[in-house]
Amino acid sequence: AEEKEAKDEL
Amino acid sequence: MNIFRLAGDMMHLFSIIVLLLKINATRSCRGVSLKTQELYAIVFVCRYLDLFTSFISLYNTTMKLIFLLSTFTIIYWMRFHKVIRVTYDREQDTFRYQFLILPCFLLALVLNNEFSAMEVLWTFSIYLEAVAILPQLVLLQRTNNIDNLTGNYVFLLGSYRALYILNWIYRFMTEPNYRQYLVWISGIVQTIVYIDFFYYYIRSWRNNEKLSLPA
Repeated sequence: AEEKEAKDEL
Repeated sequence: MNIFRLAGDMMHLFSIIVLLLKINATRSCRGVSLKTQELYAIVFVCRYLDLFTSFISLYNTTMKLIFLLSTFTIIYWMRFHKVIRVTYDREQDTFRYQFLILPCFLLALVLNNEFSAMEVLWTFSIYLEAVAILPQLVLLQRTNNIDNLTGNYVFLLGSYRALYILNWIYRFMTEPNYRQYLVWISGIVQTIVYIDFFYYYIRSWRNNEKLSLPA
């Protein structure tokens, strides 16, 4: 989840 | 998603729309740097490798696809379109971007959050984007009589990352464990690169005169 959250920007 | 992030993404989207319109409407890419477009293609490919493996939101996937498709379309037009390609300033757009690509890649090998292929390439895309506009800025200095749409393109592109900085500040204050030091520093460097352009762009807009960058 942390990993996914970190890459939520373009 | 906060208002700064959305505004930043919209500025980025508008910059690409303005560029597509400029090239398509004027049938010309005079003053546009193919090198910057190719650097951005590398940035998007390396950053969106997880496009098909990790789904975050429809918005996220859609924007990634738009950025990828539009950049490759512009490159295709500038290289192969029979009318547009002849308007490309080949002799002026001479920035040797291997001097940007290699250092950014080496830095990404050394300075990253995790030494894995995906993470190093993602970090490389973050560093490369910070300097990707340089060939375009150099070309603008060499191009007299910059047309408004090209100037607007660069201004919108610069303002998108400036708005992202506000987004990072907002997230830093509201999300306790949100930290992206490498992205933050790179984004600040990217915005600093534009400051010179912003000054001349806003001055030309205030004085209602043609935009021109000093050589």
